[in-house]
Amino acid sequence: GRPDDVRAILERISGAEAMPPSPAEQAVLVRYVAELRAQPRAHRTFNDRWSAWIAYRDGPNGLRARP
Amino acid sequence: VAGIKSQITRAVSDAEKTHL
Repeated sequence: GRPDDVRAILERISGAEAMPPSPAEQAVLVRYVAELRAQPRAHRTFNDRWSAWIAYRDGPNGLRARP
Repeated sequence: VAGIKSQITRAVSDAEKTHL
């Protein structure tokens, strides 16, 4: 559900040689984060947390993948 | 600059994780 403009800015600034966000781009990001923070905290069940932990453990850089 | 950019990215993804 990330808005297109936010996604575009994050893609543009990713990468070692990319320029940091302009003031206008920063304003878009700040507004997006402020909108998110105005919402109530997401309710996460135990299952959600457990699945996230398993994905972290078994992911490409997870604990299991380490030699 | 790289630190600032990663801080921005982390702030956005943290807010999404907590509130979406």
